[in-house]
Formats: sequence, C-alpha cells, structure tokens
Amino acid sequence: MFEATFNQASILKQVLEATKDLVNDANWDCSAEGIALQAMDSSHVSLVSLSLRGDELASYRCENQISLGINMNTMTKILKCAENNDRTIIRADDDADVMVFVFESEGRDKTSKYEMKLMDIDSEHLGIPEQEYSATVQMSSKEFSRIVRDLSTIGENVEITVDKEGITFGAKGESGSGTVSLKSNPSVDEGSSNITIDLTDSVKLNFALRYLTFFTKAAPLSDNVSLSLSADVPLMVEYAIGDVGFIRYYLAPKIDD
Amino acid sequence: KKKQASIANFFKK
Repeated sequence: MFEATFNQASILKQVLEATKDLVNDANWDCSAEGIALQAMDSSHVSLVSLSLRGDELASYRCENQISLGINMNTMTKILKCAENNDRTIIRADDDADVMVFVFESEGRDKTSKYEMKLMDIDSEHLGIPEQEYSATVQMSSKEFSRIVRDLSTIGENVEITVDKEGITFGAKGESGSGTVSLKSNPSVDEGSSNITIDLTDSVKLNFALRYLTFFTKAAPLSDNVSLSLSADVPLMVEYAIGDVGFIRYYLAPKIDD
Repeated sequence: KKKQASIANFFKK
C-alpha cells in the first residue's frame, strides 16, 4: 500500500505543470524513501528527474516498492479539481490499477475523491553519473524564465558562457541577435541580479531554447534555480522543492556537426 | 551548423 499526504495541493499541481509539457506518461516509482520519477521527453533530448522525500511530507507510507504508470495530462486535470490549499492524499494499493486522490478543503467541510486509471509504461531508466561541474550558477528563477522568454523571440538556440565575469546568454536569429549578461556580484543591494557563480573552468555551450522554456515551467516551485555546466555534457537545471525534494532537468548540448 | 545530441548518449542505460 502506498499513501502520501500533502498539506497543500499546490506542490503537486506545480510539479505537474513543470513536467506535463515534457513528458506524456511516466512511472512514479514509490519506495519507503519517497517518490521518484525519471523520464525523457519524446525526442530523447532532455530528461526530467523528480524526487520527493516521504519523511518531509505530511504523512507517507509505502511498504512495498511500486511503480505507478501515470498519464501526466490526466493527473493534471484531476489536480485542477483541488483548491491550492486542499490537503491532498494520493493512494494506491499494491497491484492496484487505479490511483485514488482525496482532496480535503481547509475547513474540512468538503471532501472530494477521484480515481485515475493507471497504465503499464515501458520506460528506459538511465543511470545519471555523478558529475563535477565546471560552473554552477545560482540565480533567480524568475530572472532565468525572463531571459529564456526574451531570447526565444530572437532565435532557437542559446549560447551560455560562464567565466569569472559572470554568465552571458546569447541568441542569434535570421532577423538579429541578442545577449543578456549577469555579473557575478556578491552584493546584496536591492535590485541587484543577486547571482552566485561557483567556477572551476570557464564554459561555453549551446542549447535549444525550446527545452529551456519547458524547464522554466518549474519556476513557481522555487525562487531560485541552479544551472550546472561542463564542456560536452548535459546542462543540469535544478529547482528545489522546499525541503521535500527537487526537480532536475538535463538537456543535451548542441554539438558541432 | 550545430546538431542536437540525444540525452541517452550521455547517460548509461
């Protein structure tokens, strides 16, 4: 039996918003430790990895490991039936073919219950190697969303350069080009870009903005985002989910043909 | 010209 209780529906709603455009169907792998999901997008360009720790949830139990095959769009629709502040319980019996959702209103005077059919999903599980990155940049998640949105009006790809000056995002298109640079500046002045850069080697890599746009759907989960880069390996974009866990996205670089 | 790499090329199956 698997059962997880979230004090508010909003975390699950936000997790689904952050994944449903990238992944249609995914196995939610539930164990005694918590909930994990790993899935590639349909083009196999990017990978999303979600982790929610059971001991940081309002309550959690999972006696036997269970993989719950979920259509992300269906789950998104069911979660829309909950108010953000509803206490939310998700539950599945061992060998169940449905997941049960219970939403309790703040005043406990309204309870809604939904059942969602589970699916058999054949998914490849990739081993993500431990990686020391040449550069890790922490910045405002809103700022990152803004830069991705702005540069998407210029071109399809972004060149990200990190050196000791800071981080620069650049895009080129048929009609022009644009760059946005953020200086590495430990000042805590109001209105400063407030980024921190952990750098061992300068890096310059190219990525498809289309996928970064999908990743920025996770911005409501966290005020900050961290970008980790090394030459010739996938970019890792991480949003913390409070103390409960994280959502990490990996994006393969564009390479010279 | 740059081409898109696949994520599966980087992570072990």
